Amino acid sequence: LPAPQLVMLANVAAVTAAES
Amino acid sequence: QKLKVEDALSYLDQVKIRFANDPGIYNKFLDIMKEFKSQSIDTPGVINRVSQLFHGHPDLVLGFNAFLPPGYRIEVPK
Repeated sequence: LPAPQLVMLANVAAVTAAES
Repeated sequence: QKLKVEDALSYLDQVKIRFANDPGIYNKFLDIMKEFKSQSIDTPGVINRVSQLFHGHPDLVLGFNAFLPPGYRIEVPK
């Protein structure tokens, strides 16, 4: 994947969304 | 510079606090990131949606740019 930092942000956002 | 999970959490907090009175915008941002994660949209697609969502919030745009790969950035109008 060409955008590792964006993938990281997306992963954190997914966890955050699941927790709220 | 390599951004860490803490930087991502901090950025998400910044967005959430900014739109505390309009949580729909924060949720839209989370949706955009989910669509990117599931590969429904690519990096230019994310850039397009985020630049519209955070229009008028140059600090949020600059913060988001830090997560973009080399060669990609959202222009902030001066």
